[in-house]
Amino acid sequence: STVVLVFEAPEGEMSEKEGWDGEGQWRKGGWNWGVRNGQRVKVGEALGWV
Amino acid sequence: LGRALRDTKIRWYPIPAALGIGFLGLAQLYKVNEREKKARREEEEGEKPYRRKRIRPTGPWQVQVMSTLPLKAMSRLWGRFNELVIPYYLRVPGFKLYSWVFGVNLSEVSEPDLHAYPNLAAFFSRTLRPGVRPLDPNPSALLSPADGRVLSFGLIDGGEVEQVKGMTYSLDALLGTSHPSSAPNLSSPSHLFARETPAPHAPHHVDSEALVKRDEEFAILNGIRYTLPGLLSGSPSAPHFPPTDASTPSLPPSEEEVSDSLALPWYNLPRRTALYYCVIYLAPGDYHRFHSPTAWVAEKRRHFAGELYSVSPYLQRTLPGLFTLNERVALLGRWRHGFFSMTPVGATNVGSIVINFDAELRTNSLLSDSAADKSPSGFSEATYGTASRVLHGRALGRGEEMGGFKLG
Repeated sequence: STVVLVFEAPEGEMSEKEGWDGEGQWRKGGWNWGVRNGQRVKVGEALGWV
Repeated sequence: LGRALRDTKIRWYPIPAALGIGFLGLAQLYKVNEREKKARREEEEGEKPYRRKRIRPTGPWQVQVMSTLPLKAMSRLWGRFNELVIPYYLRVPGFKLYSWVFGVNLSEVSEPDLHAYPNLAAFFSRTLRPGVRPLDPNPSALLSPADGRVLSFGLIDGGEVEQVKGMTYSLDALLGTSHPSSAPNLSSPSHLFARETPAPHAPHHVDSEALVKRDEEFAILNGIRYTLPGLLSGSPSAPHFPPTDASTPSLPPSEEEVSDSLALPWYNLPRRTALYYCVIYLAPGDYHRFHSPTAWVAEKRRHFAGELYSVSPYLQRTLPGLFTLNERVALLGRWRHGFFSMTPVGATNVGSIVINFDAELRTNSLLSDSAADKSPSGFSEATYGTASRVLHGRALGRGEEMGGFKLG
């Protein structure tokens, strides 16, 4: 079984100060992913944040 | 005849239990298959101008073979089989073996006495001890709705969701459209999410008094009193609405006032937004209930009665558009940043999807399949507008259990 999330979130602005998170550049005030492909997650862990 | 009946000696022979179970299983499979064939034949004979054709997937020979199997019938049979009561003394070794094979952490299970689970179906939809899944403290974080593996995630570009590298499917195919005949605008979620619900083809409408009563006090979730702006931000500590003033008597807000106070209406965001997606795969040993990833309002539910292919990573690589073929329940709504949807997708062994606040939903059943198949849009839709007249939907708290998957 699978759960698919589709959501709208702010794009934000590119922030060079924040650096790289491995998947892409961090976005100031926008959506940032906190996971990697293939990573195991559990209920309540953050997938990303604004 | 009388003499033969009187004098014939009756001799009983033991039949091995496995043979008996196998025979019953085959008989049941045959019966279900015949019933489905009959239903399909009847549907084809009827003059339905909007009748949907069964989709035959393309792919390697494994996919072609799989597409000929009665997957839904097999899934239902599997569900029935797993509801058989396991003998008391076999439960602990059986569940321990299952846990060892699929990596279940038994120390997290809410019921430590494995004898309490009468069958594998009950063990599969087990609950966890309170506190073993702490929520991320960051209030602006989007939480994982389930235990599992992140298969893919990213930005939705031009309405296309990437299943795996190089394979994409349309967002419309996954979640459906509000206006099936019109050309959708793939750069925006607005075509998926019309506020003027229900859609004209909706076969039924969730209109439960219980839902209304439960959420009339819209600000109470899990015993915590939320103010409305706080509800959508996930924080119970947001200021009260309307602002209370000691010199003036505080009156309850009117519905219009409360609606106006929704801080971030999805259609008029002050900032530029984008659509993102994330796919989480649940392996057989994982905890199979799903929770709300954020504070949001579910406004409608769409049930797509598709097939029940396996959703294993292998098949996801080989079968394009797998999620748009399988049976799924798309919950559409809004959160503080705009559109929000959560779609549990079924699989062969885990065909049934349960939504806790939707008693009318029936998945992996002949009746629901028929209702969805007869719909011109390919799904049956229900709205949760009556759950809360203020929020126009079912309010869900951060980390709240929403439902789960069941075997078969």
